[in-house]
Amino acid sequence: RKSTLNPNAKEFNPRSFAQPK
Amino acid sequence: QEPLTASMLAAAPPQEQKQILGERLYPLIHAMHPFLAGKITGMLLEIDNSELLLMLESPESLHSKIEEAVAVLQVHQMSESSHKSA
Repeated sequence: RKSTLNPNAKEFNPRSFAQPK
Repeated sequence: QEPLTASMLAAAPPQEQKQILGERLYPLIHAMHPFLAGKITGMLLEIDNSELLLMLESPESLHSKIEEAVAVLQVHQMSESSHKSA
């Protein structure tokens, strides 16, 4: 039980992410 | 893209700070895990901003945290599918 990460966290929606060329 | 600093972050409203951090983290996570990037980014954004800033400056610690998130997700998904409630 060392991980503090929550698998139920809300998904992040990027606003400005563009695919790298 | 200029590096994100604590003062840049502090100038933004709290809700916006997570979005800013997420915008920086997402492409890095997407490069490793394209299909899980949104979920992993969301999980990492629950970490303190100061720690996230350190991670953005340290690819190694970011990578290990990403792998930790993937592992947590996999365990979670396995237990979800084995419960079959509802």
